[in-house]
Amino acid sequence: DLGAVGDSIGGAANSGGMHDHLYNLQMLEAAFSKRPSSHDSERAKSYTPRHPTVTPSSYPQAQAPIVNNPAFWERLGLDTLGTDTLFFAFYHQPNTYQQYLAAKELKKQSWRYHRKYNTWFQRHEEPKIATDEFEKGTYVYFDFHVSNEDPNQGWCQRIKADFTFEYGFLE
Amino acid sequence: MEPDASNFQKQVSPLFAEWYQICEVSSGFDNACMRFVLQLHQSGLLRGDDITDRFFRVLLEISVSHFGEVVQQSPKQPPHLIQTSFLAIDSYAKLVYSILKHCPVDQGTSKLFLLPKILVVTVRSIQKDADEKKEEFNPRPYYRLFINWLLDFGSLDPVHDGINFQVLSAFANAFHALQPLKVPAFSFAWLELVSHRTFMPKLLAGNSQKGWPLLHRLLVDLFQFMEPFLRNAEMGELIRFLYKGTLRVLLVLLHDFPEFLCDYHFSFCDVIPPSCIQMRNIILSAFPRNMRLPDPSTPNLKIDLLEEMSQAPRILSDVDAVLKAKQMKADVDEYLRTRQQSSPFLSELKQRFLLPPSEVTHAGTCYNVPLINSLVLYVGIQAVQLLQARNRSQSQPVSSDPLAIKAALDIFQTLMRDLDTEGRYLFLNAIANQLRYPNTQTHYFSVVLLYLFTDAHQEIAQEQITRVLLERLIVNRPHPWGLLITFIELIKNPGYNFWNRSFTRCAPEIEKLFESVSRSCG
Amino acid sequence: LGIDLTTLGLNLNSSENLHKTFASPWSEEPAKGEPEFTIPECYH
Repeated sequence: DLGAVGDSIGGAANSGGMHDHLYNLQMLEAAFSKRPSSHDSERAKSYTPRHPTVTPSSYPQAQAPIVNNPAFWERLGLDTLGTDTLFFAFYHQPNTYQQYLAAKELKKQSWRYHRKYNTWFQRHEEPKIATDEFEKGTYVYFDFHVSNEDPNQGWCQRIKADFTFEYGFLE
Repeated sequence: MEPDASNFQKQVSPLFAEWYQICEVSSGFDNACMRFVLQLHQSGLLRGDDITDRFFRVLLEISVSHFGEVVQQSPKQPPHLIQTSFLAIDSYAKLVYSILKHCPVDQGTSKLFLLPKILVVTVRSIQKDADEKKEEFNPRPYYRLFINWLLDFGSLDPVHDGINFQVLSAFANAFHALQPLKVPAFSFAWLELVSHRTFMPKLLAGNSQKGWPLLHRLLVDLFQFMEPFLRNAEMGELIRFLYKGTLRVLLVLLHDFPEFLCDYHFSFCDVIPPSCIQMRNIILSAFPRNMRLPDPSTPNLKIDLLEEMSQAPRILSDVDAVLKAKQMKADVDEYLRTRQQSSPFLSELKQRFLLPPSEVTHAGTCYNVPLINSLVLYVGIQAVQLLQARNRSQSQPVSSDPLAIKAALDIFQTLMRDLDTEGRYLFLNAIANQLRYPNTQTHYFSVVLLYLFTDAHQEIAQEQITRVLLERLIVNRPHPWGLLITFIELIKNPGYNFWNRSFTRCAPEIEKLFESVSRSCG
Repeated sequence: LGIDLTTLGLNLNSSENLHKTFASPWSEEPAKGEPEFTIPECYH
């Protein structure tokens, strides 16, 4: 079947399940008007919120195309205020190109994702111990700070001393 | 689950509706999805038996009918409505992907054991739908289904190369079963899927070229479908559209995967009609990316001294399959070995090339073109191998050409003499199809063609040799390197006395044509 | 005489692979190029 083409041109046309020339042309004509459009292979591109809420029509109703532009995320990485935005996109826009770009930028900023704690760590100083399996030292990590009395609960960065980062958990 | 059709459908529909809800939930999709797949597994729907087939077939029918209803309501679909019409199909595609990802399998069974079964169900549904609806058949929901799967499965962890190739070959087999000769109404969607950037490049790159035979078969499927339409140079608008689409696919292959076209040139030339000169030239112009071709118009280019000329090309097509099928291989081998003049082998050659009258109309010629192609290249390969063996042994003086080298020339000279104009044209085409990038076959057949020009007893034969070369040069580019160096040699080397042949001046425009082509060849 | 193949919308002199942006056999426009990305499981 994968060998030579067959012992005469159009040989396959004689084998089972084939149609004659005229029928093929008719079907081709019919198919022409129903050939796939470029939209047929586009996934639902715009980020469809799972629970769309009605917002005033003056609000942007669709994502700005710039969020698909890697350069936009690189700019955020350079601006410390932007780092929180990277974390927001990472944790709040799962499974999207934005999450992917945010993660790429965080890694570029020397953050490392810990698979077990689902948390980004960044070395606060050179690790005290470093072997092939792990490193140990003081790290900054990005956390969600939950406390009722504390007014500024929310995402924050904390210091964690004597933390062992096992490379087996490094994504 | 009730096995009878109507009840079965009534039981499957709510399951699909439940799945659709799960796809709509926000967080926790993964857990809900896994629970749902487990539920299907426990209810015995995913055993891979007849019930499983019916389950997937009913889901597909529901999805396609949903598409039909939406399209019926608004035939002119604005883009955002296109997504709506595909909601059920997208949901079904996602369910299949989720099942293959999460369905528990017995120890040692491939995670994807259901994929070939689901694809068989899909192929049968498409064939049935197309046969029943004929011109009313709509390929778009099925196209969307395959695109979803190609994108989803394409994102599988590339580490599991084996899984990737398993997926690719399952889809390649499905597309082969849906080839245009079998489902002509699916042709445009089919070529778009086969050449899709999530499929064709993956078949060719990686997997140590295991995917090459699969794409080769799909391209042969396409050429076999187009061949009857392409036999005559003038094409209708529709065929022209399909033809240009095919050219685009071939150009992507020529640019990105030239070695693939190089290695399968022989079987592609079998199914591209002789009138499709430019399409064939695209394939014959392919050369390995690591090769640098010397400019054919370089003055005093010594092609014999090119190192590549002593390297045999890789040919993955099955060159002697047709010779064997026609019980000719043994006779050819016998003649090459003995060069027995008394044997009727040579005198019977022409007859053996003729097709039975019943096949002439269908084939569009009285000759078995693949058989001619197979004999020419097979004999050439044998002759080159012997020439190389002799050159290696050096000890033998040139005059003691092994029998077979002379026997090969006997065969070619006999065909030049005995065949009629049409037969000789097809025979010369078979030779010209080997004039490609620098390799032993290009070298050998270039010499053979020029030798036959000198050796021809009638000028008509020389004119035909010239025509076969010229018609491949006057079409738009690309032009195979071996073709150019052969034609340049013919017009430049005084030994062929080319310009004194009357046919070079048989009409003013012909004279101009020769001059312009020889100018463009430098 | 065939056609001028440079008019089919493919940049045949491109040093990049054409298949990455090959939209369709029927279109002269390159694909917009869906961003190619994969998200590790643990990011979910």
